[in-house]
Amino acid sequence: KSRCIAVANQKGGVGKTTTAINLATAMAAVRKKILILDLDPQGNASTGLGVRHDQRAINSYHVLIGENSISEAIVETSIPGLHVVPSGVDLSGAEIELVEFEDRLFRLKTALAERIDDYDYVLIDCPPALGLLTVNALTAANAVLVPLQCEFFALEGISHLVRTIERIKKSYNPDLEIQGIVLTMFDSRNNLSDAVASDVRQYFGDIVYETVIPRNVRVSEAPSHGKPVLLYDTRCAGSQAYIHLASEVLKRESRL
Amino acid sequence: KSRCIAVANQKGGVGKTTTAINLATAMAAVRKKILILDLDPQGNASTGLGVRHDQRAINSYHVLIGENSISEAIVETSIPGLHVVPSGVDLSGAEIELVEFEDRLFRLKTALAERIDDYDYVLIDCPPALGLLTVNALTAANAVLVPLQCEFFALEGISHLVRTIERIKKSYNPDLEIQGIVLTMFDSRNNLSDAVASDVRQYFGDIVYETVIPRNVRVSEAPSHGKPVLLYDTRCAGSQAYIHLASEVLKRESRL
Ligand SMILES: Nc1ncnc2c1ncn2[C@@H]1O[C@H](COP(=O)(O)OP(=O)(O)OP(=O)(O)O)[C@@H](O)[C@H]1O
Ligand SMILES: Nc1ncnc2c1ncn2[C@@H]1O[C@H](COP(=O)(O)OP(=O)(O)OP(=O)(O)O)[C@@H](O)[C@H]1O
Ligand SMILES: [Mg+2]
Ligand SMILES: [Mg+2]
Repeated sequence: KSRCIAVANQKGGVGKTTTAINLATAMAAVRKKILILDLDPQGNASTGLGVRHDQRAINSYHVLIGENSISEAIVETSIPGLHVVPSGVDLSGAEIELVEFEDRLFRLKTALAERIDDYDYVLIDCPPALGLLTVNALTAANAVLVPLQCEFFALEGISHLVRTIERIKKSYNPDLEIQGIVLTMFDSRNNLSDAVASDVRQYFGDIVYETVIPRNVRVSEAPSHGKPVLLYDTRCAGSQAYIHLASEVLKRESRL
Repeated sequence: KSRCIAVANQKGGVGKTTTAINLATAMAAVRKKILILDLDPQGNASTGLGVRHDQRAINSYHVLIGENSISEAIVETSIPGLHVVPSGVDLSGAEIELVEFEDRLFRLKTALAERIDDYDYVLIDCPPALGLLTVNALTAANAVLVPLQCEFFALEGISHLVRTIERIKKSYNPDLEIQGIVLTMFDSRNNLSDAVASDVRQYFGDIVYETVIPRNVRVSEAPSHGKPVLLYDTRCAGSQAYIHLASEVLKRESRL
């Protein structure tokens, strides 16, 4: 049975896109069929997977407002088993347009239903906000994976995110669980990273994955080559960490 | 005559809040009267300036929907001459509520009019999106200051941001100009930073400030002490860069 995981955090720049594309690549490498849904108007997930701009004419905006089916938007990537629904800049106006729809909270869930059974996992890359786009991801998802940057400002918003997930679970999606919290951009030279990491582990316990993603320059170089770091430099610390994370995520999934 | 500057970029985590609070502090240090408007539901600017949660009961959300006047929301900080309109989590639902108002694009501009003449500068810290909140900032502002992180993904969205500013200028706010683009989190050990910086200077020319903000751990430590880095560690490279940036911004302002 296929599963849908939303990669979400309203704090900006914490590694949502980097986590979504590398986790997806690692899962595709172990023969899982994966669909990445780019729900961020910036289209970083589409770019990070090498989807050209001419392949984004039909995108997640058109799927949400009902102009096209999800099948028409799906693009294959150079990675076997990994498909993408790209995003487009129109998406930044989607929130205001979605308000008009009766079923505005479930547009994504309904659109996904057509193809979800073709994939083992659907990963949704969310924008840095808790507006209608992220809410659509949370009502469509079975689980949420939360990247958390080891910085003070990033720690601040986490309780608001958890409260929002609880609210969606209670009112709209009883299935919804937090799959886990992954610490990102951990810099061992910086005491702040340690302090944030130990605070998070103390507060959230086992929800936090053992795998920690280190700050690693190869990770930030990969997008300019249109590849996930897993393909750009498999042996670097960033890639190795995402491979470990994928096995941890799959282990938790198998325990369900 | 007072001026309003929106600190905006839809890419997340590029240094909008850090730039807004440190620029404001540096300007207050040379006796300018400054109001910071926190328009981000995360409230990082409020936290970074030491505004307690009990001081945020009336915030930018209540001002935007018209429940309170801006005067009722203004809080003094421990920095002489620097006041703040804090934000609250209600703000994350504001975009959907604002859609109902006829004057939804100008709610902030109208609300600010009551007190804008009491300040030399109003700096607006925008959320990481180009939705109604940022559009309200762009119709209220005279100028936009764009922090641009020296990373590939951050480069991608810049043309969309510039097109949005042009569109707002043409349709709603003929005054609006880009005051400048500031390169942030520049890491001299990393070739990517150099590559991005030279691309940006080549494309935008003199719009880019000479001052470059280096990646500097003291900057990311300061928020946990509720202080801008300018007060937390005045001598560090990050603070020195923000002092230079403030003098560059004021120089450009005096040329108007
Ligand atoms: N482990 C890492 N080491 C170094 N750089 C990283 C790492 N993870 C992500 N980055 C870089 O940090 C920046 C932010 O990451 P990313 O864009 O994935 O975050 P995001 O949460 O998706 O941002 P947004 O909120 O804008 O969607 C990017 O330039 C990315 O390349
Ligand atoms: N020059 C710097 N050196 C090191 N860390 C920095 C620097 N500037 C900002 N940071 C840190 O990087 C993170 C992102 O910065 P900040 O929160 O200011 O960005 P933002 O654009 O306001 O993010 P958002 O899009 O979520 O509003 C913060 O944890 C901040 O402390
Ligand atoms: Mg992203
Ligand atoms: Mg911010």
